[in-house]
Amino acid sequence: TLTERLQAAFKKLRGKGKLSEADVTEALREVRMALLEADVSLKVVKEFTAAVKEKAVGAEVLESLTPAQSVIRIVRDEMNLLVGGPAKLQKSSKSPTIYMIVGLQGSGKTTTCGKLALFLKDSGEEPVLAACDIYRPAAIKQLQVLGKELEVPVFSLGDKSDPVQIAKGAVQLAESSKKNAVILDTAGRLHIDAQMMVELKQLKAVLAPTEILLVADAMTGQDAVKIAEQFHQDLALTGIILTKMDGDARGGAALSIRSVTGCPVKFVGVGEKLKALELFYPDRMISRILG
Amino acid sequence: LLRKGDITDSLFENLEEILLEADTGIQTAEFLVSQLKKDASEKRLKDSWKLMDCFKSQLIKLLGETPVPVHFAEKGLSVFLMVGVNGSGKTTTLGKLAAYFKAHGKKVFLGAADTFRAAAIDQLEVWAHRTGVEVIKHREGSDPGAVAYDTVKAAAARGADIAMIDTAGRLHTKTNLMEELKKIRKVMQKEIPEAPHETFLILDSTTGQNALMQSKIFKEAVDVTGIILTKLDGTAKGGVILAIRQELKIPIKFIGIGEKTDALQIFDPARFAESLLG
Ligand SMILES: Nc1nc2c(ncn2[C@@H]2O[C@H](COP(=O)(O)OP(=O)(O)OP(=O)(O)O)[C@@H](O)[C@H]2O)c(=O)[nH]1
Ligand SMILES: Nc1nc2c(ncn2[C@@H]2O[C@H](COP(=O)(O)OP(=O)(O)OP(=O)(O)O)[C@@H](O)[C@H]2O)c(=O)[nH]1
Ligand SMILES: [Mg+2]
Ligand SMILES: [Mg+2]
Repeated sequence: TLTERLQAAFKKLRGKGKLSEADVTEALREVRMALLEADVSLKVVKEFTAAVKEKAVGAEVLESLTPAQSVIRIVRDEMNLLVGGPAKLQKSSKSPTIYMIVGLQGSGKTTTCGKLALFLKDSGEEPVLAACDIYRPAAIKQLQVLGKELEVPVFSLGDKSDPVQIAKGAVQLAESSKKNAVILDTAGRLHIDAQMMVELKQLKAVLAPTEILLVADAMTGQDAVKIAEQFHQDLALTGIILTKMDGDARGGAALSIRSVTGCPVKFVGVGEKLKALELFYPDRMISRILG
Repeated sequence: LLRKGDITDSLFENLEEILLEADTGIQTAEFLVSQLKKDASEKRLKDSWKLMDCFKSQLIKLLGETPVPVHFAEKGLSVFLMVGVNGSGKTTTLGKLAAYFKAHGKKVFLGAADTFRAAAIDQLEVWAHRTGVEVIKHREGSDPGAVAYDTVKAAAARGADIAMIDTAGRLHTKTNLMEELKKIRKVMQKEIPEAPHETFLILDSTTGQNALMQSKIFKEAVDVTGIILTKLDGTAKGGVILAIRQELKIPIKFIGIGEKTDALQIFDPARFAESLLG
């Protein structure tokens, strides 16, 4: 763990009053390594270690702590600042609330749409699912199977219709059947596919969703920064959902994405079943990243 | 950027950063750069252009200079198994491979052994239809081993050259699911003892260091014989494959570069090394 590594690095600095620049530089090498191993993007690691350095150099080492523990405390505080607190799913004052789900291919969007529908149902809301992925083979069927399992209506116009038309149809269905939420499942796409990003911009422009949630795979590596930056620049994301957190990926992508978008992680996916959606707990995430 | 002027310390630092941002991982990046430094002083390299050339050939050696061809059966049916974590691109890659082998004159059968995920069978059926190959399926929720077994049996009986089995995505941390995969393999071996002739691990190139653990666990469980690195049409470089090559020696056989049927290429280490170094 980082704590153990810092203890080892600081073995020779027993009983010093303040953290010197040399001590801190040594500690930051360990922090940098730990964060890179946890898949935090290099640019974010640099910004983070610079912030820690600023707070740590000359900092008093409390009587009750070792120098390593002092650094860890500063690292944790700085991480808490970065990761932020838990954030709620927003609801619109004008029904139905529209949630737009976006992200890279295979990140877990369709499954997460199902999970969100269940979450909303359990919270007393009445969701409609919109099958806006007209590209992937059997994507519409996949959402329909989930909708059937949840007894949530799925609106589709087949795969020859425009996603904007499908989304509008879903909203009309919600309005006419007194449902108060619409979840738009969109096709996975690359952030560098300009044409596909335009499709999302059009969807946003016409539907004015209350939330635009980026669904990102917890095992994403350095690319997390590029992905998040582009999606945020194009759409102004409102939140993040980190999937496949039931694996053993450290999840540093969470830090990267949060850092470049400023958006809160609202949920984490912890399994393939529709119940497997949890609220995001910052300290659990921090412990996981720091090992 | 790295090929102009003299060799300086900052060049090695820049190189390490490029490797890190390519998901090479800190241990491997530091190792490769320190090796290069030793090489540079031993060979008395003076200009960065020669240095980068030297580095590129080191990478190519590590990635596997000679392409390892697909391993077919000596005679009769060849069986290929697709494995990997959720969403990595298994089903899509299977569709691409079906088209690829068919274009090479092979008769291909597909086995829809993902009996768990919503519309997984439907998804594979679309690919089978698209590429004009047969697909063997059971009902959703049925035993994946049974589907694999029936696919191999039917393919052999009908004179197919290749049977390819799609499996459900599974995290390597789920022991029971890894056991299920072992069982699928065993069941096919009842029909053809040497099956599967290839077990392809499908890795998403946007994955970070976790890809190394995935490779380790899948290899231990079902003896992965080849890696297919998908989604290289994005901005991710897949640098973690260097650590995988170093520790596990698994050959990379294909790469996925898009969502269409023809978006599959034979792995080319030189091109991969070029792209890694940006
Ligand atoms: N273990 C685990 N698997 C998940 C989780 N979320 C999704 N999955 C699985 O990940 C795979 C991909 O999920 P999908 O919902 O199809 O992903 P998608 O983003 O809609 O994919 P595209 O539409 O092709 O971009 C499926 O096998 C899901 O069951 C999760 O939190 N944990
Ligand atoms: N851009 C791009 N997308 C890809 C590539 N390979 C697969 N995909 C996409 O990735 C998503 C997931 O692909 P699948 O084939 O469903 O993945 P899978 O591993 O079978 O997923 P599960 O069975 O749910 O575990 C789909 O949207 C595919 O179109 C690739 O090389 N490039
Ligand atoms: Mg989907
Ligand atoms: Mg699949």
